[in-house]
Amino acid sequence: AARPATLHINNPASLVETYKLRASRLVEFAAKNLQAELNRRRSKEDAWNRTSVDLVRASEAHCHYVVVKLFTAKISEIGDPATRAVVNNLCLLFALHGISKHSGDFLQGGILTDAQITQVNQRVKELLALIRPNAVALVDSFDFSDLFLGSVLGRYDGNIYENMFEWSKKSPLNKTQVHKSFHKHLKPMQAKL
Amino acid sequence: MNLDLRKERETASFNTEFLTNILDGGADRTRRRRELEALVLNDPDFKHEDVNFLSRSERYELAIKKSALMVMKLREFGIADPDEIYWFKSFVHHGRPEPLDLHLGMFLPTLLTQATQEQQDRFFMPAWNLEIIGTYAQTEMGHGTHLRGLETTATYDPATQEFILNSPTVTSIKWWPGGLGKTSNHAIVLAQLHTQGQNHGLHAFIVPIRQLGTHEPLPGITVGDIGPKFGYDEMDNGYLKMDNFRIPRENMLMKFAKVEPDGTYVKPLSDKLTYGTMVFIRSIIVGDSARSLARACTIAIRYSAVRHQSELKPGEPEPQILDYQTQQYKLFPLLAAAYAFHFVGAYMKDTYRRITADINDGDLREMPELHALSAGLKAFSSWIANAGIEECRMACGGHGYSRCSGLPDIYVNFTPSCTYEGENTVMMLQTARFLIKSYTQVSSGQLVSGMMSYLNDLPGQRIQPQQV
Repeated sequence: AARPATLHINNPASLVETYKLRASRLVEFAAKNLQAELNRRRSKEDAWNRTSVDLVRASEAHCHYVVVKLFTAKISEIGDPATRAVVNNLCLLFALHGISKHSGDFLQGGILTDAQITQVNQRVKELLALIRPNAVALVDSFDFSDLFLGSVLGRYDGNIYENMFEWSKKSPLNKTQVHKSFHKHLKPMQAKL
Repeated sequence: MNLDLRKERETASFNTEFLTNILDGGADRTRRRRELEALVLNDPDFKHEDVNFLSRSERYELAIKKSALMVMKLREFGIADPDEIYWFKSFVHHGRPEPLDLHLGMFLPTLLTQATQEQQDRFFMPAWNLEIIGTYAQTEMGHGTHLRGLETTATYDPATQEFILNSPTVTSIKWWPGGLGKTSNHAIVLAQLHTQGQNHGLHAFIVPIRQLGTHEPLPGITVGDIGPKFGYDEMDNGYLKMDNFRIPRENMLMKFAKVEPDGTYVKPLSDKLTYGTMVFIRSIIVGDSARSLARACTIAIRYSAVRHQSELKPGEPEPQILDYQTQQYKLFPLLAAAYAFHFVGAYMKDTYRRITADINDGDLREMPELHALSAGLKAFSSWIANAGIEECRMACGGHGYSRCSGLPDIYVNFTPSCTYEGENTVMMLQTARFLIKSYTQVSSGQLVSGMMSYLNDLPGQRIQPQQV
């Protein structure tokens, strides 16, 4: 594919291209290192083992590209404009955050420049603020019932503190005000001191 | 309703119902999922005390009780669609693993994909009716991911037309399979097939392990629970030792490979087909990564909207911790990942179903890529979700450490997915084999298709920094 003329950091499709370049560069890098090990007349198995760190990185880059590609493809299927806009921001955040976390891969291959990485990092912070007003609604959309979620902290009604107190009272240790261990162990010890 | 959460919901810029429908795959599926959930929520039979206050034995017994009830209710309500069974089961067990997981998730699907019609007639209905309760016994004490290293043997005896199943060493004892310890009375056992003096590698055998009715272990079978783990409290992960245990020839799953009555071995179309069940499970794990990460994000983000702490501006009231950029930076990329993996999981399930249909028509072309892709995505998604759930726990401060938060349970029940069904690093190396093979193909001038097609551009690709 032609290299992106410019990197549109607000266009998921442009980011898919960037991840594709990273994946193909890391696959090529691993393949060439494997060949170099083979040229040193190492057995196939030895060469494979001595390249396995590069091979794992190439696979991770491939999977990362596949996830960004499939996430991007999903956005175009969303009909409602408001919903599509919110999911688009999530997709951009996922892709840009990944570039930011693995910026070395993108810089090393000359895929992105230092200035572009700086832009990406800045855009990640802007997206955090954009997503902030919708964060609770985005998790509400998973539609987990309180029973399924099984969490006092994550209750739909947010009445956390009183329910945390009620939950703790049910601890088996609280079945009696004084646990039997006091009379069995502590009290006799105190009597002897 | 907590005022903070009320305000958050009032200021959202989109209708959550639309997004819920998209996640479910349509409004009708949302409606149906809620119907099934209401059946469980409103059923007093499924009510019980908080499992955090129960012992392991009590938790296992409660899980069995709910599973037995679940099976009866599935019959009563006529629920037979696999997705609906999965939903119903999740609601009954609150998304936790349960002793029938492998029966429903591996034993039945393996019968459907690897058994001959005759074997399905003999085993599928008793298994569907839970007269036969099965598990999938592949992993051994000494071997897991490296399947070719498995030591259990199945030696064919033409005189009696039987296979002799044997655990030759202590490290060959089957170890870990869910539901094996106390629940199952049958197991699909993966063993090295020996016939006419040849070892033909791993094949699958249906092995009865407990007497129907009494549930006592059969002679030659040593079976039990492996003991407490990091999580999975409700699951009786078990061990199985077979001492020259004989089964009829017809108990070898022979849809693809066969052993004739005289012991002649007939090769399968592709040795990858035995791995079919693993590809299916790995596709499911991508969806599990999404669900577990989504649950953890739900808890951490709602709590971060309720919790107020310290001061952003002197003299002002304590802000919601979700207003701190560092808290957003911890949680929002994980929220995005949960959505990403949800869509990828759905894609993998659809692709598995499509390619399985092709395989049934004898078209194996896409099997190698699916095998490689499911291995890599299983590793990629579970690594990120695993670390992400822990990040969510820490983002909730001290209360995240309490079991009342639900986060420890989500973590200890999800983290095994980084090592089961193929340890993640090994999975990534499996994917790498396919990548290198594709690269070699492109280097010799052959184009490749599918998710690898980007390699076709390699020779012409010159990478130069461009303007923003």
